[in-house]
Amino acid sequence: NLTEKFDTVFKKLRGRGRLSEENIKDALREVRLVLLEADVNFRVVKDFIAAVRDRALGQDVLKSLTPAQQVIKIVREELARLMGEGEANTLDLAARPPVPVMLCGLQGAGKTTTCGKLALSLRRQKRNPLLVPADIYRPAAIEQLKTVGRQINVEVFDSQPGQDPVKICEAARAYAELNGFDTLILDTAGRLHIDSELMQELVRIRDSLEPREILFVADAMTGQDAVNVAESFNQVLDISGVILTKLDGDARGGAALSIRAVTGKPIKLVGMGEKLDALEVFHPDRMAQRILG
Amino acid sequence: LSGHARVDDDLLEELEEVLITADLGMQTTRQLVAAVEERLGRSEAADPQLVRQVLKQEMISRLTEVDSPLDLEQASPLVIMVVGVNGVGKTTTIGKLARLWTSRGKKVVLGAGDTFRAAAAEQLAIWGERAGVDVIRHAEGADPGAVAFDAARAAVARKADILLLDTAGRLHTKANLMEELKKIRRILEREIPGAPHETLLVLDATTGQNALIQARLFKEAVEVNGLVLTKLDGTARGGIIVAIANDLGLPVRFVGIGEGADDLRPFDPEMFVRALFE
Ligand SMILES: Nc1nc2c(ncn2[C@@H]2O[C@H](COP(=O)(O)OP(=O)(O)OP(=O)(O)O)[C@@H](O)[C@H]2O)c(=O)[nH]1
Ligand SMILES: Nc1nc2c(ncn2[C@@H]2O[C@H](COP(=O)(O)OP(=O)(O)OP(=O)(O)O)[C@@H](O)[C@H]2O)c(=O)[nH]1
Ligand SMILES: [Mg+2]
Ligand SMILES: [Mg+2]
Repeated sequence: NLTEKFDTVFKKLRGRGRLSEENIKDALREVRLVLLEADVNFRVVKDFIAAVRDRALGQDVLKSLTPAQQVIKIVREELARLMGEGEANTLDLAARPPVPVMLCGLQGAGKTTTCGKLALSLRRQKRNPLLVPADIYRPAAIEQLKTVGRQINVEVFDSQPGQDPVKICEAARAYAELNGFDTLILDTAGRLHIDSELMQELVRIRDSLEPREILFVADAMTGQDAVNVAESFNQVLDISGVILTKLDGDARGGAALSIRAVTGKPIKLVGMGEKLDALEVFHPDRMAQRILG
Repeated sequence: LSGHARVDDDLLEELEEVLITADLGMQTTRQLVAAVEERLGRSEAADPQLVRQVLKQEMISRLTEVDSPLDLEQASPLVIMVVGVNGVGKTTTIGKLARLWTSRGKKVVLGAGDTFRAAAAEQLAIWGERAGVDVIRHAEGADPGAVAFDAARAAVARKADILLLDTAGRLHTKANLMEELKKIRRILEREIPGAPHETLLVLDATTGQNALIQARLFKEAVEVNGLVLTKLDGTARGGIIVAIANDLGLPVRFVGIGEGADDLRPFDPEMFVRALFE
């Protein structure tokens, strides 16, 4: 782990007296390797190291009796700050009901399951959500959301594979207004950020429904490509936040840093399992620790 | 003056960026660069074009080395178990393989071995319908071992050429779920000696270094002998399969390039490496 690597780097210095800039640079080289191994994007790592270097070359590190600890502390603080420490990361549901919340992202990221998790969590907060199946492409996608709704006793708007996703969402909104639902959870089909037609479909849903939250759902094990995907979704939709899924695995989750760096948007929630109660609030400092291994 | 080649630092950084952003990982990247330096003379290492060319050849040869075709005739029914973590494209890939082999005149049967996830069997049933093949399924929540058993029985009774067994997505870190996979494998073995003849691990091209760990752990648990790399129609390069070829000797059998029934291609190392550098 990083502490051990630094101890190796700094052990060579013991007895040689003062720490030099070269020593610090060696330590930062180790940090770079750790971050790349954790799947943080190549360019994001470069920028991060440059940002940390100035603090790391400061007098308090060079004169410190425990330079390894000092550098690690700086790296951890910078990382946590970048991950959004101190930022508000709750869902914004302050609007006239029914408040639309739209989930989007690549194929297989965990959107449909997360819609269910969100619905359960909102119900436990005494809200009355309506699940809306707007994925008309994937075989049995609508059935999947309906099954999820049954499991948690949340109503699912009835849609069919032949219909237009925008019309489905509009009809769901009308249904929600008529029947007293206060939140609309829109499940959209997985799609590639480079599929302009499908990205335009999301724009049309957004323009018509004006969702309070547009949540980009990303798999925690995503690699270098995370920057490309997140940047596209953000540029096209101006996402309001990110949900990171499958954090119950052992992926280091460097994609989280990449996504933050390129979008500046808050990571609000994390998926911690396949069951519908496995949704947690995002903790920037814990994520920083996990990325550093 | 020993003539030991060393790629110059600027070129090195450029190559590192290409390989690392393609998800090869630092370790495999360094190994490849070292291999290239070994193959080149001092003056040659200064030629960026030549270095790039030798690097590509090195990658292609490593992939070709582990490449082995899937022999469909090795048993009847040939039993293929499809495994992998959540959401990578297992069920969709089975749909594509059903289409591919049916179009080649093979009798294919599908086993809806995911009895856990909502509407998993329904999803596979639709793919079965599209390919015109039988799908063996139980109710949601049933024992996946029972589905494996029935699917094996049905494949034999119906004289199928190929049985494709779908399994629920699972993280390799969940010991009990990996045990379940081993149990399913034992059931197949008991019912059809030698089964599963092929265990395909499906990997998502957007996954980073964790794919190497997935491959390692699934291989340890259920003797994976081939990979399918999906979602290569996106912008991710899937370079982790070079690391996997290196460290685990596993070949990629097919690549997924879309969500339709025909969006599957046999793996071509040269095409893969060329696309990686584009
Ligand atoms: N372990 C784990 N699995 C998850 C998590 N979230 C979702 N999954 C699983 O990931 C797989 C994909 O989930 P879906 O909800 O179908 O993903 P999706 O984004 O809706 O997929 P598409 O609609 O095809 O784009 C399923 O097997 C889920 O059970 C999580 O936090 N942890
Ligand atoms: N673009 C693209 N999408 C793919 C490809 N293969 C699968 N998908 C999509 O990925 C999503 C997940 O596919 P599934 O087949 O449900 O994945 P799975 O591994 O069976 O998922 P679980 O059973 O939930 O673990 C679906 O939306 C598929 O259409 C591919 O090659 N390219
Ligand atoms: Mg879905
Ligand atoms: Mg599946």
